[in-house]
Amino acid sequence: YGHFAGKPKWQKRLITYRITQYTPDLTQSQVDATIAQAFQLYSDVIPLDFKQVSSGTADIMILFKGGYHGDFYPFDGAGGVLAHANSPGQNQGGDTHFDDDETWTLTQRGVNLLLVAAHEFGHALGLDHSRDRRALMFPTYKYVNTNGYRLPDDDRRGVQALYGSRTPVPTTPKPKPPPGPEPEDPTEDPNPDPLPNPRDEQCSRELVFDAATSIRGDLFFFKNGYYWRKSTTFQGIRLIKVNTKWPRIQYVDAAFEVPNKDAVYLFEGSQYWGIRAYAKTIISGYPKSITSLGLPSSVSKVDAAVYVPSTKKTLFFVNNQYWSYDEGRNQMDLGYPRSITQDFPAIGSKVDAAFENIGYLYFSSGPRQSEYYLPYKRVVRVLLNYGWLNC
Amino acid sequence: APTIAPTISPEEEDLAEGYLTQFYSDVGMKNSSTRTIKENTFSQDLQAMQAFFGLEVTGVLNNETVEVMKAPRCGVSDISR
Repeated sequence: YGHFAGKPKWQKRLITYRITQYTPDLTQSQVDATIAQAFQLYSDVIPLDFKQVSSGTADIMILFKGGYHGDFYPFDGAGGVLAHANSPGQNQGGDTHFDDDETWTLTQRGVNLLLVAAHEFGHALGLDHSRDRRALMFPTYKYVNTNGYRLPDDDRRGVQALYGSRTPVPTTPKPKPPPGPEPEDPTEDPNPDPLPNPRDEQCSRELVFDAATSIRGDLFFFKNGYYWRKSTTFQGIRLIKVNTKWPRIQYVDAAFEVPNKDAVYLFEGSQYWGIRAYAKTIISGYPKSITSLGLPSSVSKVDAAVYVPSTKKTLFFVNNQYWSYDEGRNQMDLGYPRSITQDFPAIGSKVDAAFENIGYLYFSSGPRQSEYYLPYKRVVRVLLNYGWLNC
Repeated sequence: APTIAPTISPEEEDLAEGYLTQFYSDVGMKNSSTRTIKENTFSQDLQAMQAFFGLEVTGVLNNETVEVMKAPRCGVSDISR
């Protein structure tokens, strides 16, 4: 990796950016989400945060335009130079320009915006070009699969050399599991990983989920800080550690998707995170306290949550009670909490995980799962959790 | 003996000059229309570019080097300023 002469860098933690001209190749929200995702590749590894502003002068001004575009470095039409950016500093420092004579996409067609934006933001943060062909900061463009894309090592080391590395945000520690038998060897760590990898439980009839949700058609089943992803496109089930996808989230107690908001919410102890369903990036301003939803401060964690598209309500399950939240009015409905058994007979008195899938609600209680058809207000089938994991 | 057709066309030589001016000249990102570069600078800059991309450093323009110059890329210079 390389730095610019004099190693210019930002001297503050919160960097603002503003997109003043968009490309017609993508919707504005796609551009916003992709630019945010590109910045998040850096905020995941260095202690800087990035905030989009929509007026005034931001630290990093961003535009899409072909040919002459206001500086002394006109673009050259399709191909050739795709974009450029200035090193950190006042005024034009950090400003980033994309050649709108290119065809900007979110795929391998044309020019992938995430990859180029992430490269240019490397410059805007103080990285020069790298000679490592595998590095994002290598000068020439080469498409790579951007699913789950993270900064390559060379770039991560280069940007951490300037800003240090982001230490994981201390989250409220998960209540310690009841102490197990004393380890035979006192020097041996009784539990190297605070929560054991659930790989061996995938096909166990006793499998209990921590949380479950849909995300854009795929199903995510959370357990011990990992999740199984049941995809509509990929074959097989993948087991992924939560904090490799969202480094600031260690485990998930509850999760739900609100498709018409393109958002997924992941609950961790007494806080929750908003995530863009499309880009899978954390929405700025999160995490928030669960009390901001209207839950009482006596609630220290949410057991399960599910959004019901037909009523536009989100149900929050805590111990043997539940709340109803109106996603249209963004507030809790009156008259809650209510008893789970009173309104959802036969699903059990406590819900560990809940999700919606093609019109049915699935409530997990222990290893059992009730398939519930809301219009009839009754359980249609009883399944076992592991049945979703292609066993 | 038939004269061997030059492997590098005049257009590609122009492309190379513009490329080196923009990404390997000694100051910042240069606007190629405002600068012509002398032969020795051309060879030196070409060697710097070939070294950066891990090509054989000959200081002479060849097809492999031209291919790299044609690849879509970032507009920021490759030499630290």
